[in-house]
Amino acid sequence: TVMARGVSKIYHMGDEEIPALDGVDVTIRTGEYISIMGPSGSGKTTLFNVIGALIKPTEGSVFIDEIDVAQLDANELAWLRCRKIGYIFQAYNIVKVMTALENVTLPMLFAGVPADEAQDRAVEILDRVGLGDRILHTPKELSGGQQQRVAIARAFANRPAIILADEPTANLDLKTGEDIIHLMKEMNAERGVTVVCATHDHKMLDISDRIVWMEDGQIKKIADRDEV
Amino acid sequence: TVMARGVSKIYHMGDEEIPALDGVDVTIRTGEYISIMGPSGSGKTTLFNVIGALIKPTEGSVFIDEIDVAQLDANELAWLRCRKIGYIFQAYNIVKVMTALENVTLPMLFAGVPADEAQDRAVEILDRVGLGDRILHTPKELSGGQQQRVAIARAFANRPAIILADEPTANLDLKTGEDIIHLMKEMNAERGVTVVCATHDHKMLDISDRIVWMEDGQIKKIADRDEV
Ligand SMILES: Nc1ncnc2c1ncn2[C@@H]1O[C@H](COP(=O)(O)OP(=O)(O)OP(=O)(O)O)[C@@H](O)[C@H]1O
Ligand SMILES: Nc1ncnc2c1ncn2[C@@H]1O[C@H](COP(=O)(O)OP(=O)(O)OP(=O)(O)O)[C@@H](O)[C@H]1O
Ligand SMILES: [Mg+2]
Ligand SMILES: [Mg+2]
Repeated sequence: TVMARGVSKIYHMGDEEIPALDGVDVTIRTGEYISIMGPSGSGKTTLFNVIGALIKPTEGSVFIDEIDVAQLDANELAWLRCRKIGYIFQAYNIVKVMTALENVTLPMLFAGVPADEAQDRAVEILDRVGLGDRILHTPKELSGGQQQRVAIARAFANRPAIILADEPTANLDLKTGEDIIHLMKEMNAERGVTVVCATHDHKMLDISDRIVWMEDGQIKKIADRDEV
Repeated sequence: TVMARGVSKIYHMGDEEIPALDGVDVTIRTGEYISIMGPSGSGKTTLFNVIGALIKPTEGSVFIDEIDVAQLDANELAWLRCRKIGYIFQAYNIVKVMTALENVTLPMLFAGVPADEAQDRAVEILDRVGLGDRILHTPKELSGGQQQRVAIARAFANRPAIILADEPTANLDLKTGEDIIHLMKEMNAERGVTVVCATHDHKMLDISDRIVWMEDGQIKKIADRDEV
């Protein structure tokens, strides 16, 4: 389970206070596929950053499988982010000086996977997202949607228990977007990967177990798929 | 008019040749709203870069109002890119060390607009895209969709004759995306701005005069809206 309890995040700019998150409570069940929707600026990325233990909340707590992430030391946090959670960033954050193949093998090498096995798995997942003929391209030799797919492939590389996907289909056409959604649903259904997806893409609704709506840093509504 | 005639772009990687554009012919009429759709990797951004005179084609020519852009000197090209064309980049390319306000005023200052007038216009256009309360935020203090809207506002700042919008609604929710499409349609209808939009967003189809489909670096089909 991934649980956010009473999570708030306030940014300070001079005298101004910006409540990016305002009292968020949500429990994501193990193996669930949950989509988070809401207007631009409503707090989806900030919630992901808090859940993924990348930033500290101003108030409240995050529990991952009942462990309070605020109690983890640097090594434990690093393990969490490297092995347990796969993060697909909204701006991709792929390494500009590395090829697609290097970008995807890197987290596996950090996790101690032997180099040749890491390369085989990287080639397989890159092929799976339609980049089989682009593995030696660096980001500037890739289109926007291809860069996005490198970020997606990289997140799945270490077979994490939890995927945080921040708008993973934003730069993809309908068909390619459906392929990616299909891949994530398959990971979820066949391997029990918990998928948390921030998205503006209404195609995502049909395959989500639950849908969360956010607005102004708050959760307004959570619904089961069949209620929607 | 914006005309691409026999435009090809071939990238070389070692011995490999990648035909990003392969014999593209299209004439965009003055004041038209034209959408370009196609799979990720099909050549939309590359076509924009050639049309916007940011890269040279391997073969073929681009004519903007009957002027061959290959014949322009550095000053003329700079003027074209600063005053005539407004480019909304797929990756935004906004300046990270500047606020939203500074990012939007910058092209106006380059164009010789007095600083106070530039500021007034910047505030107005930022308010129009829903960022009125974010004008002093730098990119890292903005959400993905907010950064995209800074890029949009910046492109309109100098009241260009032609807007090249590369997936301008990719990171926007339905409502915000509709507001932006509405803004661009209004610029087109009321001010005669020629809008060329690369998009995966099917909401864009209803307001386009024509739609171009690309695949593998080629134009497969061009249709009028009512044929679609
Ligand atoms: N470092 C910061 N300082 C000040 N305000 C910030 C900062 N980071 C984010 N914000 C604000 O917090 C709010 C939430 O941002 P967040 O990135 O979580 O939104 P989002 O839901 O992911 O939006 P989008 O759909 O556009 O990606 C936004 O209004 C943003 O301007
Ligand atoms: N510098 C480069 N070197 C080699 N190949 C490149 C380079 N730049 C682009 N490409 C390739 O050219 C093709 C077209 O790229 P382009 O960015 O125009 O696609 P696109 O239609 O904009 O895709 P998307 O919808 O994903 O943004 C892609 O297959 C890409 O891998
Ligand atoms: Mg976001
Ligand atoms: Mg593109």
